Amino acid sequence: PLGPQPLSKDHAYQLAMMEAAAHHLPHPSDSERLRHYLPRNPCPTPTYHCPAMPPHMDSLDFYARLSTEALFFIFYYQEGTKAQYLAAKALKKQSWRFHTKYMMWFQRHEEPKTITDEYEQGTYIYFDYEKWGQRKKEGFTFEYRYLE
Amino acid sequence: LGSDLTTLGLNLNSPENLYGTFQSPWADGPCRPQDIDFHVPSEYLTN
Amino acid sequence: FDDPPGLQDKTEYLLREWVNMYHSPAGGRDSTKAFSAFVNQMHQQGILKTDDLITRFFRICTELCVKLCYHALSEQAHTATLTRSKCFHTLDAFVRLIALLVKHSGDAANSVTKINLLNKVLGIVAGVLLHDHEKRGSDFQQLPYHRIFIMLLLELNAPEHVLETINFQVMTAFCNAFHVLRPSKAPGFVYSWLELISHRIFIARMLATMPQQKQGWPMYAQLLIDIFKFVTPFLRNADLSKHVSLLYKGTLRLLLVLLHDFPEFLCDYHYGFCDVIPPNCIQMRNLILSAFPRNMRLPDPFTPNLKVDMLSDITQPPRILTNFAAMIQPVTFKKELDSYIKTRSPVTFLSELRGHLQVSHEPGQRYNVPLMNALVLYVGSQAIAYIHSKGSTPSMNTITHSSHMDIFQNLAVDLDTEGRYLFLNAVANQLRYPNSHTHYFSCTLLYLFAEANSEAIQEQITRVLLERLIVNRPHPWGLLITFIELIRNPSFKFWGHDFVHCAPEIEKLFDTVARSCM
Repeated sequence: PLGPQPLSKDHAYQLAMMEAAAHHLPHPSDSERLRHYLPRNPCPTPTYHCPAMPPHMDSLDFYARLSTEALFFIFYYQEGTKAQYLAAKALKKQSWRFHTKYMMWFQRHEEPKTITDEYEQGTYIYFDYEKWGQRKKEGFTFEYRYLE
Repeated sequence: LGSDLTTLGLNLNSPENLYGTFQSPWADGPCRPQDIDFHVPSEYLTN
Repeated sequence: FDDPPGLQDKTEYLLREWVNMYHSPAGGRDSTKAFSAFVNQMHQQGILKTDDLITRFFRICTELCVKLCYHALSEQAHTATLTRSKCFHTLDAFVRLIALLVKHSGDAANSVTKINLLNKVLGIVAGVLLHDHEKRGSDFQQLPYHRIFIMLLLELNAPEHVLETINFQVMTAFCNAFHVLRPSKAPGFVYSWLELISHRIFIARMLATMPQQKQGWPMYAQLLIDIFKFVTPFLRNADLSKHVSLLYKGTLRLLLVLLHDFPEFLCDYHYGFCDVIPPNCIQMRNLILSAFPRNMRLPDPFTPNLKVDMLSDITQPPRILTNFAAMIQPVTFKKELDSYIKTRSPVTFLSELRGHLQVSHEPGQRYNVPLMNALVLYVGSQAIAYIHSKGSTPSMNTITHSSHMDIFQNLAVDLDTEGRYLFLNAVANQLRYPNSHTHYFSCTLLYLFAEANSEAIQEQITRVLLERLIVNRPHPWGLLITFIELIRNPSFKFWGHDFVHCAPEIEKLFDTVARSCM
């Protein structure tokens, strides 16, 4: 039985201000750090153009099934995000190890020739971001103390 | 009659909490992993 | 006003310097190298000499950032992406400077200087926003302010020890700033404002990870009340404009997240929320009233022969964190009310009751809704306590022949349609998960139906229940069991009333509900 209520002058002003603001809504990326490499497209994209998010897209086993190159792409171009964190965990599951001193990922290529509790000498492959591919590193010494 | 609240893009049957990936009151879907700032080891910030 | 001569230029020079240092690789990942160099420059320029100068410095920096954003936004040639990266290039640097000054002001143990500085800066940004909002009117843009607030929130919630120790004060400072900028004060900022209080980091901190978890709850409840109060006048008219429905839908999304993740929060503050949600906003109110503690198992309301009074939780009083008794004003009225409840005197109390509740003769605005809600809950709580003091529990027998029921029956009979609608809504707002209030008010509603001296009252009780049932889900458990009891229990003679058969679709609807009950 309350029925509609006429807007007071103050409420009419508030409505006008709100309607003006609705023309420049905050975009979700306004609440995220700048993504230098893959900035979000702030243009309103109709939902049917948005790639449907596969289920459990933010789960580790989804990432574990991605190719090594895909994981390194995510690790490199989506730094500082949960995606990078998940890619790092998935790379570890693929027996990659991050070497903090060299800031690089390595994977043991064959049994190392010498092992001490400090390091192991052997042939390793690493991911070359410049050439975007895996490359061997002969005779490399893997220092455990820098291992992340 | 209100609206069908299951069509607002929130997985209301999710066993996990929703707020961790809640993107925005205006968004039709949750955040993607690449949208969520994450405190990774500083060495990972390779650029 | 009265900025010392040259301060504007000096500040502009320093800000530009800082932005370059922030973005230079030499600045270091978290700008600590750049910061220590820059603080020396601030010292040399005398900025840190007095509190007043620091305040002016931050205000001028904020105004410079805002001006830059308006300029970037006005350049049509720019794409939205380019505009944003231009704005954020400076804004993010400015925020980093604020965060570093907050973290490093005073010595590590002294959180007071840090928090004072944060409150000062948030207050300055809020002040510049309100001034800009008033000056520019519908040309106001929220972008720079949104970015400053959210990036400062992210910076000050990074997992660092110095920040963890002051997190409660940091979040309190943000809540105060957001309350100062509540939508009724800055309607042009409302969409950003809702986005800020919905942000996953803000929700996590306010509702989930505070050391004493519930410390943040009252502050967050206040912010929700701010948005409810703002949308109320625009929701009273059922046909919402596009922009209002956008805001309403956004609020529903946030409430759904809270219902799913923090139902106990909605349970504790339901009273304060329903006090400000407009009575015709039925689905949003149902959403709040549907919350129940996660460790509670609700029996299916359609269970045949469900014995509600046998449920273990039904005797437990719900937590209600709003001091509703204090909302019964004036004090003289509260005194008379307490006296009538205790001694049924003064005898004039009942006949004067409507006069206390009625505030105008304007249709649709005749009654003081918060007072009505507080009165109903207060009298009901007193009744439950009285029944328990007699060693029994609320039931159709124990709630009758009491001063409490006198008051409710008087309200049912003496009020006009509008007043009775508000009264019945105040009762129906207590029909939630199994607890002593749900039980008592469910019995009360059914008793008022059974004892009504006119079919109009019975019809209105039915309407109040029905309008809550026919909207989309969710529906509060207490509402369902009350309605099922009404249509199933022959002693209420529900099906004999003309209004049940007033229209084919209504009759069909009752049939559908009845069939799903049997």
